[in-house]
Amino acid sequence: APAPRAEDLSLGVEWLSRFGYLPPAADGAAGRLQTQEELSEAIGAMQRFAGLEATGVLDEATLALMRTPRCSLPDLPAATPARRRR
Amino acid sequence: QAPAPTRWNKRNLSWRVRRFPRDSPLGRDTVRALMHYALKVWGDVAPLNFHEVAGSPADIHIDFSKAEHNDRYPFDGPGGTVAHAFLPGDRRAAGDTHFDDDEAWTFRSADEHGMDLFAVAVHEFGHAIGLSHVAAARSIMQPYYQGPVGDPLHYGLPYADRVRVWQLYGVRESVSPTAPPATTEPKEPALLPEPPDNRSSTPPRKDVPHRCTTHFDAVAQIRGEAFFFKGKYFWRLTRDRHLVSLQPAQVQRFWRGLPLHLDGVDAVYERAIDHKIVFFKGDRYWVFKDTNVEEGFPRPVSDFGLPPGGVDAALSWAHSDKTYFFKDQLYWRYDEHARRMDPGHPARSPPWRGVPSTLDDAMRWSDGAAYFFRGREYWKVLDGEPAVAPGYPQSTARDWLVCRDSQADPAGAGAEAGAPAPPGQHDRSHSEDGYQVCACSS
Repeated sequence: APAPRAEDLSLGVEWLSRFGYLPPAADGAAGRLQTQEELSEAIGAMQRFAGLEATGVLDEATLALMRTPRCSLPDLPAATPARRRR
Repeated sequence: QAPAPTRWNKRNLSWRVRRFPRDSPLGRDTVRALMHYALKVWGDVAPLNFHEVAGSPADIHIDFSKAEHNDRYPFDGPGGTVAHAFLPGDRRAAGDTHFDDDEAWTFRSADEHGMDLFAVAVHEFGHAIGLSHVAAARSIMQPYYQGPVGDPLHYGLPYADRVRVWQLYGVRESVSPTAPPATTEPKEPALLPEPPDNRSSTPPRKDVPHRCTTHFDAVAQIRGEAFFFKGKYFWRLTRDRHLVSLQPAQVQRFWRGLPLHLDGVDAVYERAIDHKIVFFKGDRYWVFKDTNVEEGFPRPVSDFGLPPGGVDAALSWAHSDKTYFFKDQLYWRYDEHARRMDPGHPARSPPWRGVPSTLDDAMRWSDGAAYFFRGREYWKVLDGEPAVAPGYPQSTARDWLVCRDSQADPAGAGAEAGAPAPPGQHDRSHSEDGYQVCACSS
C-alpha cells in the first residue's frame, strides 16, 4: 500500500488517541512518538471495531470512516503506554 | 479492557432539556417529543421509567452546546463528533447528554446531510443508562452515525442492544426476551404526539362531573378494578369495590397518549387475550399496554369490522375470548383470536333478556356477573343466566359510586364533590368502615 500522506497520518493519530486506541497525545513526556508497531496495532484495533479488515494500514476506507460523523465518547477506555519487560 | 459496567441504582429517572438548539428548524416541543421517544425506546424493554421535569435538577440533563462547553469532549462544528453522554456513576454529570448545536439536526428529513436527532438521541441515551460502544454490526451503540432509524413511534431496538440493557437492568415485565421485535411499518407516518406533560399539577377544574348525578360514558373492568369514565375524568374502584377517591382523576394524566383535546371516550375494555386495554371514541380506537398507548394508534374501528360511528359499549367475555360491541340497538360479537366478527352479526337487541336495547357501557365483574349501564341505572346478569337478575335496574351511583339515594336523586344533587360519603349505603365501602377515602390524582 502507498504510504499515507502526512496530514492523513496526523489525522489518524489524533483520531486514534481521541477515541481510545492510542494513549492521549498529552500523556507522558511531551513529544512522545508512537512507534510504527504501536500505530499499526491501534489502526488494526480500530478497523476490527469498525468491521473493516484489520490490516493495520491507514487506507482510504479507514480514513473515510475516521471522517464519518460519530459519537464523541471513546470506543475503548483511554489506552496507557505499554510497559515492556526487558 | 472492557470497562466495568455502570448503571443506575434507581429505576425512575428524571430528565429535562436544559438548553435547546438555537437556530434549528426543530421546535422545542418537537425536541422534547423526540427526547421522550428516544428514552422510551429503552424504557420499553428494561424496567426504567423516565419522566420529564422542569426547573429542577434532573438525572439526565440534555444540552445543545457548541465547541468547548466545559467537559472533556468539545464539539467540532458540523460533522466530526455530534453528541456524547456520560455513563451513570457518582459524577455530577452522570447521565447528562450533550448534542452539538452546530449540527443540522433533522427529523423525518430527506436531507442526506442532516443529522437525525432521534437516531442520535437513542444512541446517546444508551450511554446515559450505562451502555458503551460496541463493534456489533447491528447495534444502535455503534459509534458511527448510520443515518435515520425510522419513525420514533415504531422504532424497536436491535436484539444486541436489548440483550445488553437486560444484562444491566433485567427485562421489563410484559416484554418477552425471545419474542421477535415487531417489524410492521406504518403505511404512512403517524403524527408525533406531544410527550406527556409532567411539568405542572393543574388542580382539577371546577366543572368536573359529580359522580352521584352523572351517567357515565364508559365503564370497564381493568386489571380487576372498575373504571367509570365521564368526559375527561374517571373514577376508580378497587377489586373490593372501594372507591379510590371521591374526586375523579383526569383521563389524560393516567392514560398516557390519548389526544389532549379528547373530551371523552365511548367505550373501554380490557382485551382478554393479551390484557391490553382498548379505548373507543367515534371512528377511532387506541390500544394501551398498561397505561401507555401503543405505537401506531389511533386506528379506525373498521379494523374490527365495525361501521363508522363507533360503539356505545364493549363487553369482554373472557370465557370465550369474544367481545360484544353495542351501538344503538345493534350488537356484534367479535372473535379476538380470529380477529373478525362472528357470522350473523350485527344482530338486534342484546342476547340477554331484560337488558336495555341501548347502553352506555357494560363490563364483567369478578363475581362472574355482567353489568350493563345506561343512564343512572345498571342491570345485572348472573354468570350463565340468559336474563337480567330480578330486582334490577338499580342505582349506579348508590351501589358503585358511594352515594346516598338523596345524592343520586337529581333533586338532592347539590352535594359537593369530595364530601364525606355517608355510611351504610354500600357493601363494605371505606366509608362504612369509618375510613376517609384517600385522594388519588394519578
